[in-house]
Amino acid sequence: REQPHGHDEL
Amino acid sequence: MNIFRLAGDMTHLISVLVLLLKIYATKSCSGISLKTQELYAMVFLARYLDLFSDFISLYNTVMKLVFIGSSLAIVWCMRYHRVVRRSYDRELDTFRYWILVGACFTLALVLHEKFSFQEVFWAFSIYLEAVAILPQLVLLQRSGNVDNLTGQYVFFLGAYRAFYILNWIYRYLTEPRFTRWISCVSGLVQTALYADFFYYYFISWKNNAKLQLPA
Repeated sequence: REQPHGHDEL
Repeated sequence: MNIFRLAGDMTHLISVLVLLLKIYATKSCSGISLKTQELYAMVFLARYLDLFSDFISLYNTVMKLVFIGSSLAIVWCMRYHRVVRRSYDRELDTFRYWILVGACFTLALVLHEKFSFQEVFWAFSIYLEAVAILPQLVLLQRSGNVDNLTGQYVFFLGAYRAFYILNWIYRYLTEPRFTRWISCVSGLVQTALYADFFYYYFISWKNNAKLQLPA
């Protein structure tokens, strides 16, 4: 799932 | 989530646990760079500003809390714990890291995905993490022999970003619009900085000898 500013990684 | 990223996060978690074990079990932080620990605390605080604003998953939130909490706890321990602080190699850990912090922040102001407070700090955290290990590597070279737990800590810390590179390749191949140049280039630089450490770590493992980094 893409996040609003795209950072779904740690 | 893919297996490479999960392996990367678990390897990162293991590196934190190994460091906590070393400090807790030996009540000593000899061979550990406080400067690197402080840089990592800055990395996590700058990167996880969205901790309370964007809920991605329970796993994501828990891991962010673990990384922020452990890095701050280790910095506190090395600075203020009356037993542990005595074993800190103050005279060897002299890397002037504010130059790194300033350079990374300046770069983040120029190169970012979007010019917003959160995005600039996110890019700053990515650049800073790439060079955060430098004080630790310098300290290892100066302090000569490296105890096993410290060597394992640095090894796992370097290996986790290598797994992330595999994760980025996998996502690039499987997700249509996946591009993360800032993370990828920084991740490559970060992993490359460990190259000589990995080499000497492998040699010591092969010869079953003490890890020795050339001065």
